[in-house]
Amino acid sequence: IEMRRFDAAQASEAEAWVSDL
Amino acid sequence: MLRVREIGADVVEVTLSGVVDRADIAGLEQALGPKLEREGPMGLIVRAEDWADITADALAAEARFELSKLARWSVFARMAVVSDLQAIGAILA
Repeated sequence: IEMRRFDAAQASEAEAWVSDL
Repeated sequence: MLRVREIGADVVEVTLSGVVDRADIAGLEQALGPKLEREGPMGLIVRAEDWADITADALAAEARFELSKLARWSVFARMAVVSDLQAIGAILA
């Protein structure tokens, strides 16, 4: 599993990243 | 409090807020368990912007759940944690 932390201000970026499978 | 929802065909979002207790983990097991039986790859996003704490029994229950499904977590190809806490980043690393 690839894991990353995103700051709260980057929530939309986090969603895009996990969706890019 | 803990909430699980699908935000896409292959993406599950878990939102933690306030204090997470044992009942929340029971809900997590119920909601996430069936998804762990799917074929991957899937994405998991944990939103913890408003998370304050977790009770000791909830922490133990969560660890038991993770271990019981150890062979299935790889269904999630990517996991993102949204939190301003630097400690979370250190734990993930």
